[in-house]
Amino acid sequence: MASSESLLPVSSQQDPLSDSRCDSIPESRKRRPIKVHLAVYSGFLLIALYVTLIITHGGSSPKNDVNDDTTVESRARLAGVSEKNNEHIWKLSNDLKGE
Amino acid sequence: AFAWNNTVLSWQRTAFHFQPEKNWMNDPNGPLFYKGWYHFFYQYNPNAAVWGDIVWGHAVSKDLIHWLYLPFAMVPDQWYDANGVWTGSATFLDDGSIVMLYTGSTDKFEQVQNLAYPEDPKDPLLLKWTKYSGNPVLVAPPGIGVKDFRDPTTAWKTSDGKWRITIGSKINRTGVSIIYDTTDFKTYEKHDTLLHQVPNTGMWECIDFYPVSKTKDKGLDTSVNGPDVKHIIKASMDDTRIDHYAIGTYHDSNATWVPDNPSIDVGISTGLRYDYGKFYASKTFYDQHKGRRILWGWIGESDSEAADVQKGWSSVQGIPRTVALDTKTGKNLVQWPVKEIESLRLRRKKFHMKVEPGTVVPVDLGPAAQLDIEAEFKIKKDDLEVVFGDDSVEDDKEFSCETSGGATVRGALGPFGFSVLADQSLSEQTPVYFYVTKGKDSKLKTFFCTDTSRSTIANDVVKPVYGSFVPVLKGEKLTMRILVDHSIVEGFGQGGRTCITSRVYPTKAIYGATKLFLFNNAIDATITASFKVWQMNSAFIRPFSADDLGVPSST
Repeated sequence: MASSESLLPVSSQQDPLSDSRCDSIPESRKRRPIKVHLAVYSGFLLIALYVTLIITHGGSSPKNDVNDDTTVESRARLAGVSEKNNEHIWKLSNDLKGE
Repeated sequence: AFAWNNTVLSWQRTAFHFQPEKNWMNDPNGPLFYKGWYHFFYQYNPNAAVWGDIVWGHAVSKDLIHWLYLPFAMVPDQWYDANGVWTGSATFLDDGSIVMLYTGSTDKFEQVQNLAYPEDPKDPLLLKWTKYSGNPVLVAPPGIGVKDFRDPTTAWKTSDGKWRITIGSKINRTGVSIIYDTTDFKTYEKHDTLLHQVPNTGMWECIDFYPVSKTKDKGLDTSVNGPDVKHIIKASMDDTRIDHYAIGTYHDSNATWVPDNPSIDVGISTGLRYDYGKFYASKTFYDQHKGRRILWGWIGESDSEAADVQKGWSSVQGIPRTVALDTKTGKNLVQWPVKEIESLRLRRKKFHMKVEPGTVVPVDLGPAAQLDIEAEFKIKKDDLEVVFGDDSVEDDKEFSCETSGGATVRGALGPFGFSVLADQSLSEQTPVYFYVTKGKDSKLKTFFCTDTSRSTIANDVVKPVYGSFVPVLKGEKLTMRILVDHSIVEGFGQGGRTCITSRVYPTKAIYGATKLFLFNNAIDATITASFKVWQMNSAFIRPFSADDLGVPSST
């Protein structure tokens, strides 16, 4: 899970809330950087959220779900004996790779 | 998928492991010794290199190694086996005659049990088999699914003179072993109690049930029982395709079996396994000719069905192994390739090498695709002291062959062993190795592993790291034996306490480019290896011909 610090832009080395910063910038210009920063943070936040979603849901995109439902049983399984080939192992590992 | 070509695929055929000339093979069936010949029957598809249309293939040999193909013993020609003549077992009656019980998949795909017997008991080759006119002799009892009722065992005698068999099945998720008594193999009386059952193990296929001696390493006939006997239940787990066994005590009076250690009961994932690699549907028989119990195991493929169809065949059988209780530990079986395999040994080379940490040494012996390797390893005493003498070195609870990254992950005292089927650049290789860790209360804990993850650059191959803990008793050296035969590698750790069979499909380390290396990937330990390597001849497995009738017996 990426930590929020790593997403902060490098330029914000100083503490954005420190008093010194407040004095040195006129009111109108001060408002614009805050808006820009907000937009950037929310963008990063959205990306982080999306990445988290992918990781927690095993990268299953709808097509993979469809694959899961369409697993065709092999001749052996249909006939009533244990699986005799490896195809399901690749399917399994493909799913894992998808992740 | 990898672009397989015939040159690479042709190399995969084995030289001394049993396999049909072409097409699909699986379970071993009804193995026996009769009138001077070893008989091997097997599940076989005469039409394709994939499972289906199953008949009973048949082969004979004088020594369990040089096999001769015979005509099919039984084919699906009745309603009760129309969809396949499936797995079964042989029983010798008191008069020396043979009965065969096998599963038929009926015209409605239901699983029933059928009786067959040799048409001419005087024929040592048992070429023709008669199916009992009253088949099927057993159908699935109430509560058992018609597709969960297969693979009857060899029968054994009860104290009141009846014959007894068991058949695996499942009830919900519980694996079960159903018991029947009979006097004539035509009518049966089902027991209300089960021989044994283990929850959450799923369907039990290919059950095997047999006695082992607690005191001698020889085999016992299936009907033997007594105070110096333990009984083995082995079942093939339909869910995981792993053969598990457990050691316990059989009570003839109520036809039940109790495990010595319930925490490693039949089918429990941490339980005992004949083989920690590819080894399934195994079956033993008592070889009355030499007083030993022999274990057959089906070794499936780890490549794709498409590759099997392209090469025209699928699966081999393991080299038949003697199996007995480990009389030193009493807690595991030991398996060893039958002695007759040594008849294939050609040129031998002996080596004695000290190998420093982080070293790979080429073993100069010419072609390395058909080998028999016997090796002993010693770890330099001081290096052991460093690890075991220092309490600050914590024990390595986490190690396991399958999940610890294979032979490239270095530890203080391992891995070390051989890299077989390797090419000169080691871009393809199959390490078979020991990994020694510090176990609880500073005891040495040893693992025997085979790493197939770099056995081929092909991507449509299953390439696990196989293996397990191997018991090493005080004063024992670390020993391993490896049989290399093209696309199969059989490893035997510590005299056969832990065995690993692997299927590998190199694309470069083939023909003359196949090499053998000795390696020591430990960080701290210097090891000394003393080993012998034999080049192995082919077994020339071929169709039976009239002049084979004069084949001299192996004894």
